[in-house]
Amino acid sequence: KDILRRNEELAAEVRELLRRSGVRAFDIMGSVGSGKTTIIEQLVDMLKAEGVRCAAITGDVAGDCDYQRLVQHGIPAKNINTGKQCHLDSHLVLHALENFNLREIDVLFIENVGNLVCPADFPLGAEKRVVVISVTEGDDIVRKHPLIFQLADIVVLNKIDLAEFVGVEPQTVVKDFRKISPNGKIFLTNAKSGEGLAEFKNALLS
Amino acid sequence: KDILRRNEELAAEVRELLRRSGVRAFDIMGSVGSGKTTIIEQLVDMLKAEGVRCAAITGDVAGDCDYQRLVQHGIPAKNINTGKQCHLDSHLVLHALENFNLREIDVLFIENVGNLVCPADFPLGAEKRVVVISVTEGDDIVRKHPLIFQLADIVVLNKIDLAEFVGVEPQTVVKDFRKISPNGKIFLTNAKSGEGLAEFKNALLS
Ligand SMILES: Nc1nc2c(ncn2[C@@H]2O[C@H](COP(=O)(O)OP(=O)(O)OP(=O)(O)O)[C@@H](O)[C@H]2O)c(=O)[nH]1
Ligand SMILES: Nc1nc2c(ncn2[C@@H]2O[C@H](COP(=O)(O)OP(=O)(O)OP(=O)(O)O)[C@@H](O)[C@H]2O)c(=O)[nH]1
Ligand SMILES: [Mg+2]
Ligand SMILES: [Mg+2]
Repeated sequence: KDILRRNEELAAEVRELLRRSGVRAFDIMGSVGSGKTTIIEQLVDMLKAEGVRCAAITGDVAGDCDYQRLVQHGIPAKNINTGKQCHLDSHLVLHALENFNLREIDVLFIENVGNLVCPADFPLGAEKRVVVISVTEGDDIVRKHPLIFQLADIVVLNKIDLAEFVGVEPQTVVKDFRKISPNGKIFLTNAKSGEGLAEFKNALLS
Repeated sequence: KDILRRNEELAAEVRELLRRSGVRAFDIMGSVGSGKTTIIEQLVDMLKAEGVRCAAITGDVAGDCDYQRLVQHGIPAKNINTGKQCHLDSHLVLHALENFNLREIDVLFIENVGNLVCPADFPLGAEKRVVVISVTEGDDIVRKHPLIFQLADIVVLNKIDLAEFVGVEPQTVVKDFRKISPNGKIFLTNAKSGEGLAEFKNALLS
């Protein structure tokens, strides 16, 4: 389809622009409410403490809740409302980048729209694609959405502190992920306490 | 667009077929892992005990996890894999109905694909459209996805037993919902224990 080909062309433009500017960008996908913003907030604080200059693009169907949370952390950010579209695309990202002075940014987090289906087909030109899910969504999530997990560079299984309350064994999810992505990396985290985030951050920036 | 118009036409066919057969159908939408299947399982058990004959259609991108869970409850069911499509549509439902003897069914649950965006645009011809979300997804869910909540006949805010662990006040979500849908009904439930489900069932079948 033309839409997907056009998206690939613009993703290549995004990748080239980011490469020339020395910006490392990460596409943070995942289900609604899995903890994407909380994880970005935590990573931004950790990276700022190391002198790394962060920025963010937030994608949501409506509203600017995530944008407001991230600017509280003192970083430049841009909000994109996608309306009826349930994913970000490289055209939207390319335009959003015009709002930043890329020379002053080291790491750019792109928080995608909460959705485990359509974002898979729309690469944004980021260095790595991350999928954040949470144990509270059940243990069959990977089996049900194989495509997005096959293309993920890193998967984060968040809210492990709640596993016992929903009757989910995190290792079930880990096994499912290893079956479809033997080389993919998966991290178990509690974004509220910070548990597991240092390992995830290191894998992201390695 | 032609796709949406065609969907409306087939939804009208579905509605007419169900009306003639005396089947009451409910479109259960909501976010990934919010508790849709667990709620349907509980309602099926409750209704069977009252002599109500139930059936189900399950929509998922891949796999038949939900289908397998529902047939354990001794009801006829049909699984639909939507592949790249992140929502069910009335064409898929119309064909799925061919697998049932509608004369022997009183209530049909249609579990839609987990997604808070695209299912809004694809009515299936059901009597009521329900949106199931859970407190573990955060308290800003309604603000972020106004469209699907505006068209919902009933909203279920599930997993209220976990509210304190994610720092969410359920009344925040209720207030947001009332703002955009003054006449819409919202029920707070714990699908694991059954709390709140009798009230939801009565509103659904009223
Ligand atoms: N207990 C617990 N709660 C968490 C954790 N991570 C996030 N939360 C809570 O989960 C809810 C959703 O977190 P967000 O960070 O807003 O999730 P998100 O993926 O950005 O959500 P959307 O952008 O709306 O798709 C919030 O109430 C968080 O406080 C965790 O590891 N453990
Ligand atoms: N603590 C708690 N756990 C729940 C509740 N409802 C569902 N769960 C758990 O949440 C997880 C997801 O529930 P499902 O019923 O599979 O959710 P779903 O919406 O059908 O999921 P998908 O079809 O994959 O989108 C499972 O591990 C359930 O046991 C609840 O009210 N409280
Ligand atoms: Mg967010
Ligand atoms: Mg389900």
